Amino acid sequence: LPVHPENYNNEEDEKLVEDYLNKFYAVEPDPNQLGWKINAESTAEKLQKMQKFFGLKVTGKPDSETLEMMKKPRCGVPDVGL
Amino acid sequence: YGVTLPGWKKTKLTYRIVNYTPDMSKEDVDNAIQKALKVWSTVTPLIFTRIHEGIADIMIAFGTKAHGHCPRYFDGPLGVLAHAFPPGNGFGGDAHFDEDEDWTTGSAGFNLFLVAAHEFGHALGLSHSNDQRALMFPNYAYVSPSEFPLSPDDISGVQSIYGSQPNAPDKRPATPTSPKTCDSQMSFDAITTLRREVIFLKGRHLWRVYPDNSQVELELISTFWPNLPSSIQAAYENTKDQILFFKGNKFWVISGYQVLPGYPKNISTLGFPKGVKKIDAAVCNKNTGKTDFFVGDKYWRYDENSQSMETGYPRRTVDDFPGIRQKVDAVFQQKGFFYFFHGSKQWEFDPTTKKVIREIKRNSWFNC
Repeated sequence: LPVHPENYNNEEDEKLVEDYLNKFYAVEPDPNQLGWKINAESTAEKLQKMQKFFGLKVTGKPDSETLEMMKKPRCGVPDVGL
Repeated sequence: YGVTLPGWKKTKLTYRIVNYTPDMSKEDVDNAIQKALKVWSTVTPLIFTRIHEGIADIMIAFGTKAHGHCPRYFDGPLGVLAHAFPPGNGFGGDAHFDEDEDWTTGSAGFNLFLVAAHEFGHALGLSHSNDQRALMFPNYAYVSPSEFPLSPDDISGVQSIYGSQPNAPDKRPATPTSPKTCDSQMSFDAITTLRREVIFLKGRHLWRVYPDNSQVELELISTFWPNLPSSIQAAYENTKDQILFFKGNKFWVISGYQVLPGYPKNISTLGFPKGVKKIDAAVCNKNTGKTDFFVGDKYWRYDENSQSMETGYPRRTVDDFPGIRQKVDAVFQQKGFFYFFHGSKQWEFDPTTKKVIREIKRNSWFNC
């Protein structure tokens, strides 16, 4: 399910979360798998995966702790799906 | 740790520094890159050789936003600092650094040696680790370059692909450097009592000192508290048989071997103003139930009973602790006296008479 808009304090945070999850938690589907279905995970599922990776409370919501972690300088390599 | 197999099928790898950042001298960049590769060759059979033209296995370049034909883009200052590709042809093994960042040899900006060591982990086939003490943890964390940056998790990961150095005594991850207990240059990050013991913390290690029977044990912090980061900055034992550890604007409360749930918390929850970004040292006076937090040349006093910061603080440290003039690196209480540490010095202070009793060697507790 999409993350409810009221979970965001502002548009900036909403964009931050989307960019972050697309950059580091979008499982890059393997186009070589014939007939593979688009299994794009939902934002909430990617958020839960990110929260689990960083040892945060797994809520599936962009809480302040999660946003704070997303704002930290980091490596550009995805955390999943290599 | 995570790996992207199969890794390189050879142990002799070449690297080439394609261009430089204007933030650092070429020599400093060369040194940072060489040192970062040495981190990995120390714990594997890998050998890195520099070439100055042509295609190397590991091509190292600085760029901004969309750079060359790289499929990944940078995002301006902060955010993404660098990226690298797992072993292979073409981009495989290459490492790119965002020129919109401030690259340095120290703790300001982003330390090129530390970021490069992380990226070269990717170039060898490691992916990110969710162990917060690992170099391969995704977020940037500054540790003193004198500290060997690989954690046991990093070493296990890279050795799962390449094995350890051929002449290493055993296949377990080589524990690269343990601090020398009797090193006369030793300084401490933080010190706390723990019931009848005194715990000295430095980098990734701690010493457990039993003053009564002059026994000293050196351990990894992660042996006791796997969730604690290294390089703790302050620590103290409160009146409830708990220890509090501080790093940056966060603190953890430990009861026994357990980090209490809900931690780390922000130090502002203790009553510090937003401007306080870190604590240098802390000690709870068991006779009064008051904890003194030292920040720069000042200190705050916290009442453990009412769980609140006392009014009228901060005060200048030297006004209430005559003779303790410099920033406090670490402090603890033993048999009623406070022991203050700064750099190479240690002072024994009587909080009742408010007098320095004597100055002693900093490693006097280790029976060297």
